[in-house]
Amino acid sequence: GLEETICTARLRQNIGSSSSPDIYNPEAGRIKTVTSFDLPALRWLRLSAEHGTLHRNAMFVPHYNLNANSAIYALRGRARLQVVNCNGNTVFDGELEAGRVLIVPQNFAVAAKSMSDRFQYVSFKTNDNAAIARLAGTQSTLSGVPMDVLAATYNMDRNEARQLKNNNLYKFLVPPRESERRAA
Amino acid sequence: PQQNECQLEQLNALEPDNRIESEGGIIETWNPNNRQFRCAGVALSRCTLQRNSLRRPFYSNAPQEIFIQQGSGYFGMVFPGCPETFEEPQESEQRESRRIRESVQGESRRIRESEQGEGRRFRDSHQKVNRFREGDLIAVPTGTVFWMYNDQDTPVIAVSLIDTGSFQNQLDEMPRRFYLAGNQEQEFLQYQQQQVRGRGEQRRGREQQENEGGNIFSGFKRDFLEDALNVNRHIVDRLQGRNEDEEKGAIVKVRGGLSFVTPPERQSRHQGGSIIEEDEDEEDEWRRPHHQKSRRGEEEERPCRRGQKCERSN
Repeated sequence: GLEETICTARLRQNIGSSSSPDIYNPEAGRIKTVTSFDLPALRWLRLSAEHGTLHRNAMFVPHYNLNANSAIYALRGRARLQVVNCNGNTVFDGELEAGRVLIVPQNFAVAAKSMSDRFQYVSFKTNDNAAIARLAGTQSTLSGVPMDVLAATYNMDRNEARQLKNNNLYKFLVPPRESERRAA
Repeated sequence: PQQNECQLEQLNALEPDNRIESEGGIIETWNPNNRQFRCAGVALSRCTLQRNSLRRPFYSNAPQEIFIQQGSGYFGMVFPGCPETFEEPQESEQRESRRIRESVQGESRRIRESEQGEGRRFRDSHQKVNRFREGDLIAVPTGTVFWMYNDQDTPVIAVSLIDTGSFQNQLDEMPRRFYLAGNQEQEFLQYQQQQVRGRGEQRRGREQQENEGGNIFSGFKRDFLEDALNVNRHIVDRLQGRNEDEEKGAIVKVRGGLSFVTPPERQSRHQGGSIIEEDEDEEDEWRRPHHQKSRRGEEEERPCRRGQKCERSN
């Protein structure tokens, strides 16, 4: 029965910028992921991937990979990336430009801001169902915590905790601020 | 485990060999570099939370099991992408609701009353909050943010095992805690440094020691966080632990207690402004196996399955 399963398995899936994105904001950019749900062959490989495009000054909110390491390879343009380890130390704060790769270990926090009109990257992930947790934005880890717990955690008042939970209306991609847009 | 790691000729019963004191409790750890732990691919720690103390949110690089040796309280986990399903009702609903707010006292109440008075009451919503008590085992998936709070007089003692050998951990076998707040010492940091020194990387070890003690936000530049969170610099400073009084550690004392949405409990009694749960909730009661007579006439525990005639009807 091998010919019915492996021999004819679908082994290709387009994730380039022409594909229908999974995350899209016309002002900020787009992200397309491919996991073993989209391409079952990835289950054998235990790998997945993500393709992203960020517009100038748009930002991918701080987040971390829950269950995978990732290798971010810049395809086009350049972006400023910051990566933080478990001790709260900045382990990378620099530019990633086309042709270069940055390894981001599992659970390390990372954020990116595009410095060119179109920063494009592909991120290879070492889990076939790689998932991320966002540290900012709607439905992020901060908004899942009760307001009083946040206030006690950060030694702030409830009004500040409310702002922290609700000020950002974006989930993944933050468009550039109005002033940055005008300057561009 | 690496080769020969489990070639053990003798086993020892071990006590924790490191202790970190915080404002609201202590965290003790066993050295994960010990051969026995390396062989098993696990790391252990024990956390003691005093009354009204909060273990600040953190996540780990491997799955965890936490056993509650003593005490009771609340814990929460934040599952990425899941909705905030615990919602505060509108003011009018609030009067009718049988919802119980925990530990409503002191400063916390005053703040809330002033918010209500000014007509800018904010309805909070968050992910599920659970009650724990002595004997409970809590399963914490890899990378899931976890916090816990002791609202009772008895100190909470929680023993936690991190399965660093799990396939879900794609880093090395060293346990790592990623704190979302504070400037506290990482409980497994000294062992990481030992390992680094053991490899002869002294320079890097020293650098790491100098920079130790931040949280996951403190490594980002302020402008990045201001943009990402759309909040002012003052809040970002709090987030990064730049406050003057930020020496409280992983466990902090909560003045005036915490208040969040929790469902009514079946049997509860008030004590000192807090609500103490005396029995498990209805869901747990329903799941509990029912006693049934076997053919031999002995009473035995069997779960009540769908379609079976059980002592309790649906």
